[in-house]
Amino acid sequence: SSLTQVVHSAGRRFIVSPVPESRLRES
Amino acid sequence: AEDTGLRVELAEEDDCSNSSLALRLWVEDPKKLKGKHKDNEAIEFSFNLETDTPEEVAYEMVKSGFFHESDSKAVAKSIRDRVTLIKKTREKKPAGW
Repeated sequence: SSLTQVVHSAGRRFIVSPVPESRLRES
Repeated sequence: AEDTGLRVELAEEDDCSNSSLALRLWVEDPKKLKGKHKDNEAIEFSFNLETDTPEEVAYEMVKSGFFHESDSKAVAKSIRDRVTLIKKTREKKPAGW
């Protein structure tokens, strides 16, 4: 999806995506 | 997540079949982090229980700009705590689970 971004660093892949609202703690 | 403000969980069910895990990390309590970070973003990554170390993954995350150097210890601790828990859970499961 357009919201997911893939970042590679030293051969490791990081997939960045929005945290589902349900998981965010009310801060 | 209580003491570091970060939460790490399994991104996929752990079938105990190999040493590689899919983990997901995100900021649960931004006030507990010192440096700049992206708030509402989860970072999914693979972690090999035999070859990877939490410090190394934390360093890569800092290098990739997800977190500030001053938070790398908190990132490594969060990953270490979760990995330790997963290892303990695996030890409890009967062989061939």
